[in-house]
Amino acid sequence: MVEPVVIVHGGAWAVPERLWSDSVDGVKTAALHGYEILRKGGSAVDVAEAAVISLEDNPVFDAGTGSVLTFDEQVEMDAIIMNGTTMEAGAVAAIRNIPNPVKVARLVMEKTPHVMLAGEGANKFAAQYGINEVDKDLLITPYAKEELAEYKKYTNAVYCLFNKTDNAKQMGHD
Amino acid sequence: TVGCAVVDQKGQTACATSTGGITAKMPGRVGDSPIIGAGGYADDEVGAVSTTGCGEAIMKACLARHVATVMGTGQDAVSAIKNGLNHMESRINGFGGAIAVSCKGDVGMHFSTPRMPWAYVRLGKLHYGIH
Repeated sequence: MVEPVVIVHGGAWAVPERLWSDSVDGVKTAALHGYEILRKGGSAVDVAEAAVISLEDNPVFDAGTGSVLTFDEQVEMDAIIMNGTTMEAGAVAAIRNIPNPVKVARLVMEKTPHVMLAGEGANKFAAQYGINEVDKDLLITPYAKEELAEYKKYTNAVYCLFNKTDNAKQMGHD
Repeated sequence: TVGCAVVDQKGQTACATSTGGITAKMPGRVGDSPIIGAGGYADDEVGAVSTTGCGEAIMKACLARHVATVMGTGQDAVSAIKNGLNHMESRINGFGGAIAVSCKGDVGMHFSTPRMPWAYVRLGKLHYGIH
């Protein structure tokens, strides 16, 4: 017998201090939720999915609700799930406006012969199983909007300086 | 990005990773998260891994598979993750983090970024951190 373990993460980046407490609370909640399912006899796949759903539903993390925005101010998300016993895997890429992409990834794994569905096809597949797009505003946080606005403001400022030669892009300006 | 790696009492493993990507990404850009062997990997003969960080670098490094392969040589989970992150940094100048469990119940996490919130439960006890 193996001592069961559930481990989760909330993303590796320069998490600002104002998010430290909520981020740690979020991963603690997800790990405990997963372990409880494991204790009740859930499979490893059940646990992985449930823990990630807990994190996707927490707006402090960049996944599901709380996802950052594309340059076009859209929500496009990626997810994967893998079963180490069967080596089966399912994934979605650039899926739009779905609160829990990992649920769709699991459906890809269990209901199709494929490993990944992307874009519009992923959304159509999700809808076949009752997982429909939601209003993107339900997934977008004020923080995500601020981040994108700050990025565009900064980028415009830098590129304006180099407008005549467009050297900024060539230089890979940081 | 968020992720999970699990091993149950029977030694059965699974992983999951989910992300919104990076701010202001090009529409259609896909990072490492949904790519097997990059954003996640699970194999009962070795363990389970979920990664996070610079997606383009993680894809080039096949980070999750790298960590799993090193665990398969008998190294502990933390050493395997450090090995993968060091490889990614030295060869691709990429940074990130990962969590892993081995099929024997060994657990590890490590990151080369300033912070990564993590938590795990083992023997009913919760462990957590961010720095």
